[in-house]
Amino acid sequence: MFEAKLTEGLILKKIVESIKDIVTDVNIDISPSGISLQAMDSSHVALVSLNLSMDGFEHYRADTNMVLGVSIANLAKVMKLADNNDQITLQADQEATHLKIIFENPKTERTTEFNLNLITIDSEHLAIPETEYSSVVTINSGEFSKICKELFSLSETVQITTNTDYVQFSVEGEVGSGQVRLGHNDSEKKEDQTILEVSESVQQQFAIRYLNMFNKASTLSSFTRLCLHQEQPLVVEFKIDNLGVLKYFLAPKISD
Amino acid sequence: LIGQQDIKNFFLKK
Repeated sequence: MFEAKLTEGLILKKIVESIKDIVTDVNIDISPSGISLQAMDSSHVALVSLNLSMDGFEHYRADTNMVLGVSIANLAKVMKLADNNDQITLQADQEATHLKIIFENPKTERTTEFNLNLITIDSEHLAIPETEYSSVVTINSGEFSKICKELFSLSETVQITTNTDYVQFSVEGEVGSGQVRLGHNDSEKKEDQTILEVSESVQQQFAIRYLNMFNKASTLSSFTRLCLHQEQPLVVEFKIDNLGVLKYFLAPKISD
Repeated sequence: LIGQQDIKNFFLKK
């Protein structure tokens, strides 16, 4: 038996919106301590990893580990039934064939229920090695979204360079070349801060198209954390207050 | 020319 109730259902709605363009069918892993999922996009360029702790739920019960295979496209359709102020409850029996999703609005007394059919997904579960990232950049999520969006109109690829003084996003395309450079900024206004933690400089290239997809999660968190290490995938991390973390891994491009 | 690497190259199969 699994049951989890999230008071701020909007968070779940936003999570589904933030991953639905990247992954299609996903195994959701339920454990007594929380909910997690890991999935790659169809072209194996990016990987999504979500971890939600039971502590963030108003009510949480999972007697055993369970795997719920879900079509994210269909889950997104069901989530459209939820009002932004709804509480969301997820329920599944042992050996379940469907996931029951309940939306409740205590103010308007409206309740919506949907039984989403589960599917069997044969997906690879990958082990992500512990990595000590040599460059970690914490940046306002709205600002990072805007930089990626605007640079994408100029080039498909961005080169990210870090050093102790700045992080630089540079592009080169038919239009020309240029860069956005952000220095360490620990101003009093927290939302303006850019925090650089660089032990070793990194220079890598990435497909901006994917960064734009990841940035849909910027509504979940005021800050985006970029973790970089030469020869390793970029991690774009969004912390979800009191609940968990949504991470996207993106393989770097290499010059032939 | 720039090639896109496969994310699976970086992780281990469980």
